[in-house]
Amino acid sequence: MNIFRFAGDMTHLISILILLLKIYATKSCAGISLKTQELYALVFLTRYLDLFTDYVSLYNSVMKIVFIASSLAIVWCMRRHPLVRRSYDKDLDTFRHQYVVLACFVLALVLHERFTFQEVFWAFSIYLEAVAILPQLVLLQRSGNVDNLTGQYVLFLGAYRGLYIINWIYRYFTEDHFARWIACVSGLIQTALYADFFYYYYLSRIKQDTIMRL
Amino acid sequence: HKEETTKDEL
Repeated sequence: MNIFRFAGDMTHLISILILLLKIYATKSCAGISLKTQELYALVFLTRYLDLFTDYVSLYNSVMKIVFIASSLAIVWCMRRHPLVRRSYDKDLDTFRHQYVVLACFVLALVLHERFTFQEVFWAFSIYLEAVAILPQLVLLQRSGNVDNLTGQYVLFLGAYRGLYIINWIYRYFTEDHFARWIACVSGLIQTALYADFFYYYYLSRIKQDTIMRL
Repeated sequence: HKEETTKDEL
């Protein structure tokens, strides 16, 4: 495992910890999209079907369990926790995620490496992860002013995707293997979504700050 | 020639 992959995993982990910290400390999930969180839970559950069949390393297995458990915990808090659920911006979180799930599943049925249960769901999880952030980005844009923690959550997720791309480039030149094309193409699309969002979101915030200062 | 990796990423 190279340093870029490890740094990518750590920024991914930090983004989830930021979210858990925000929910725990403020007892609020304002500005967080439940739909994005449910999509991530679905992503981890369908991708890590190999948890008990294919062992890679202790690191991988532990991280898989951490990702599944933390994403389920966040969804549980936002749906069931008596205090947290009250702060959920239901009216702003309107992205039609069910169509995205359906589209990704159809795509996985068509584009996969082998037509087996695990491989189809693995491809589905890769496609779904690429677009899972969309409800969150829509919510951020609609709600306007966002607290720092929510902004940092998206920032760290974006960093994770960027580092994974550097990891693939590094692996391509240093190993006899190259990363799977389904993951690479989906990863590039996903990173482009973040880049586009950061470009317009932070640009508009910098403009706003400048106007405020004037 | 290069071969695809096993699924060793998260």
